[in-house]
Amino acid sequence: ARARMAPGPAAALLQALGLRDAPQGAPKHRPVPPLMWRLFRRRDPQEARAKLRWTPPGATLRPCHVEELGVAGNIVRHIPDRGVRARSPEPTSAAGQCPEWTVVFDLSAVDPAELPSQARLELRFEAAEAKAGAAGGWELRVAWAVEGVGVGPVLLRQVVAALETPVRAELLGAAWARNASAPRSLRLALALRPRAPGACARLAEASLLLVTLDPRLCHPLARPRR
Amino acid sequence: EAEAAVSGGPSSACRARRLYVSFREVGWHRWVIAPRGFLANYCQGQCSLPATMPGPGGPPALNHAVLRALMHSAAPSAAGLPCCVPARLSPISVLFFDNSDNVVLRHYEDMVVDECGCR
Repeated sequence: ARARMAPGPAAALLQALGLRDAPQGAPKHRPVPPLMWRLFRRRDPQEARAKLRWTPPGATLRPCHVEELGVAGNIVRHIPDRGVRARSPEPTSAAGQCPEWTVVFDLSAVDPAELPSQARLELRFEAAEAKAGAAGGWELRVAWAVEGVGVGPVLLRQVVAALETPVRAELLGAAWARNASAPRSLRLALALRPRAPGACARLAEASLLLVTLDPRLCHPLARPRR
Repeated sequence: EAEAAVSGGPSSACRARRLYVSFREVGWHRWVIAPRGFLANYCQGQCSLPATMPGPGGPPALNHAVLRALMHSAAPSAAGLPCCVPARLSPISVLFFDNSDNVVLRHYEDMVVDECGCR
């Protein structure tokens, strides 16, 4: 499957650009996340030059570093959750049991040579429930989801004060080792419970922001001329 | 959209010429979100003596290129002129959808020709 290439003279260029084949096109109903726009505008030298009118030669951004996120990297991916159907449809507060969700992230597009530097889980909750809040905050639990078995070992627990803004959890170091390649896919079981008795929240959207560094795209800094 | 190189005269010297690469033109506009295109530029022009080596304000020519141009002026049949090639390039970032519907931002080095030189 990896050998599949786009026909024509563009194939070699696509491969050089790190793409196995030409994507089919923009997916329907998939808006570009505002964060990705912000990162693009900040990274793009031509855009920066257009804004600043004049940029001294060589005055480019720090190479192989994503300034806004504060980590090394030259590839940022916004990966949507594929596990929508696995979610519990309705929240229930009976007996303090809130629903759990299974989220699945397809990481097969990540090349094994890429070194992950950030894997940020981002969760958005239904607006009405997020605004209602819980007096003592929430506890987010992230565990491995094992097909046919249910919930596997817990990866992290995190206290969340409010749900109005996206809830974020860093998975690098918890879901897989910092110096290891990303897995082909990530299947997680999520649970969010109010710390004091209260209503459950409903998950609206889950995504993974993955930053990687491909050393092949990162040229060493030019040495000063002697 | 490329600037035409003029043959003869000082404008035919090796230098960066304007070339705008449009992703629509190459058929990538359905999955490249931004930019719509970029000023890639290209190098064209002669690397003959004396005017173009080294170019005013441009990068110094390699010693080998100077000697090759000297040799060409003395004995044109012995060797061709040096090549006019990119001497300094800069990166661009591209935002696109991949085949897994991920939104990807990649930073690519060496995509824009800033300066040309005789090599």
